[in-house]
Amino acid sequence: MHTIAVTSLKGGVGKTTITHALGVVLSESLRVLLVDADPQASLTHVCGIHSSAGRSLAEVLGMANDGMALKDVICPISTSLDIVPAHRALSSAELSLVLRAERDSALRQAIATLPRPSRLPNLLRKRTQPIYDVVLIDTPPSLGLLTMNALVAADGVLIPIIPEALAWESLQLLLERIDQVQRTLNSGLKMIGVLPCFHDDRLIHHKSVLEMMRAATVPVLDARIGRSISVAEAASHYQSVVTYAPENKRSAEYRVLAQIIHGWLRNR
Amino acid sequence: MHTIAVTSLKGGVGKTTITHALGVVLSESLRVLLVDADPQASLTHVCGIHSSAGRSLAEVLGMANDGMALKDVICPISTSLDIVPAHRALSSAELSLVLRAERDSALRQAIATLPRPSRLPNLLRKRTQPIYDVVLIDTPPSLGLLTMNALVAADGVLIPIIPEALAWESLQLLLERIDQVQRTLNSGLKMIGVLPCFHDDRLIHHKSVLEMMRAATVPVLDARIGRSISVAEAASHYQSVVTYAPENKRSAEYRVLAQIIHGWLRNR
Ligand SMILES: Nc1ncnc2c1ncn2[C@@H]1O[C@H](COP(=O)(O)OP(=O)(O)OP(=O)(O)O)[C@@H](O)[C@H]1O
Ligand SMILES: Nc1ncnc2c1ncn2[C@@H]1O[C@H](COP(=O)(O)OP(=O)(O)OP(=O)(O)O)[C@@H](O)[C@H]1O
Ligand SMILES: [Mg+2]
Ligand SMILES: [Mg+2]
Repeated sequence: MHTIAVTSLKGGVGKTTITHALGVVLSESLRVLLVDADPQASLTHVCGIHSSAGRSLAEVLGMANDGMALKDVICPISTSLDIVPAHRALSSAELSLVLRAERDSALRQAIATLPRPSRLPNLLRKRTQPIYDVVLIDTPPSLGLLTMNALVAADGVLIPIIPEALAWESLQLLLERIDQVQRTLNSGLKMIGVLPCFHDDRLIHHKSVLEMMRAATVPVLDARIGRSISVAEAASHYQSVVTYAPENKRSAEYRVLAQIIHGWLRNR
Repeated sequence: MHTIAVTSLKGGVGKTTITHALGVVLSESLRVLLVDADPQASLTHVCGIHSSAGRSLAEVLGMANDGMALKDVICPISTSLDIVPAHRALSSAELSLVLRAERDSALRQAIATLPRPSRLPNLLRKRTQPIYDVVLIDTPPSLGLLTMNALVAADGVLIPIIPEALAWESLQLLLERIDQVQRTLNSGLKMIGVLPCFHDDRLIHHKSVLEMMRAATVPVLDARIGRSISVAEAASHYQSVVTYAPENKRSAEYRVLAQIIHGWLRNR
């Protein structure tokens, strides 16, 4: 089982939409668990799950030692795709983490309670609990404790950006923080890469910002996600564009991204 | 002097860009102070100010009683336009606010130290300190203590949204929080309105989301801000689009918004 955090300090870059699309595509061949670590609960909503008080990630992180077990809040979405929902109460759970010793590793500890794929034949394994191949964590646009928990729990981090001038400073802050997490709290954290989103290769501004980032040795992925209103429309139908409009160019782009993630998981 | 907070829980909707554009246009006829309350420091950067450790809003909010005075961190941008810069240290200042009694009102108290416009003739007033007509606060995409401080300090709140499905849940969370602040911490806080951004009136999805919001009695303003890459380009020249490309349609739209704000200020 591997865990990937989808993170950006800059807001509105497509974190939730990417986590959802990747979850849907990867679940065609793997067992996937989505974790919504954003108090906005966008991922929870777009998956058609009602975010209910008392059974969300907030209860797992917030209540010191007698918090709920992660397995007790998991909701099914479709075959091979489940989610740990968020709730607005995550904001106060984040504040209550401040005073705890495991403030940065509460989510890693919770994910560690999930049963691992084992070598036992299926018959001997307790079938009550699903075994996940990959966990995808959606994060809020901040470097607060919820994002820190995601970075400490993750094996890999994917950073969506919009290639515009205002993205640069936030990206540098995030890359510095990831470097710090790798040196102190999670030496196993790997950079999967920086993914240009809302990208329009006809725009000089997008081209020049990407060139500037590459020149600064930012690990920009070969994949690109363009802009299409069908992506936003799909969300109002509680679907990802990959199922709502499979012929749309964006769907092909999310599938290319999923291929890159498959490759990354195989090389682990 | 009146204070306006530009706030949205949803990220990447144009908060920083609007605060900057409004600051530039309003400073043509008023004395304006910008306050950057986002640890990303986007507004600070786009104004061409170097965000330096030790002289930012972080020092004003973070250090309990012996914090720096607001007037000691103000930087000039142009005639009639100054800024209180942000710095990444605002993240830790936000955490340190958690344990203080005035955790929600630290910014309001800091702004209250600014000299008010007075009836004394100019000669008798201490010319060392500028008198501001309006304070504009840019906030991070979250409901944490920095945004709470902005809502408690503000007389009015302006909420940019992108009229898409994923915006709805976050908007409801923010409207509920504003309602709570009005009932408990700041009864003087008024709703200026919800401003559709990146708006394309040819898109059915944008139209139907706006209709849904109006039907739910969301106070949607008559102004609209469309999308144009010149807005993003202007930021790489440390300018607002209103000075970078004054003939661009977006510049006219930001001026319409500034008119609405002028009207709101006059009616106060
Ligand atoms: N490729 C795309 N083309 C067009 N619209 C998109 C695309 N990706 C996402 N969107 C839309 O843009 C908006 C922002 O996307 P999303 O909410 O996924 O970003 P985010 O980074 O998760 O935001 P936040 O910082 O608020 O968590 C949403 O309305 C979404 O539907
Ligand atoms: N009207 C517009 N047309 C085109 N691009 C825009 C427009 N307004 C803002 N932008 C660009 O969109 C991006 C997001 O805008 P901005 O950073 O102002 O949003 P924000 O709400 O402050 O984001 P955050 O939630 O990260 O603080 C920036 O790259 C900005 O230059
Ligand atoms: Mg999101
Ligand atoms: Mg901003």
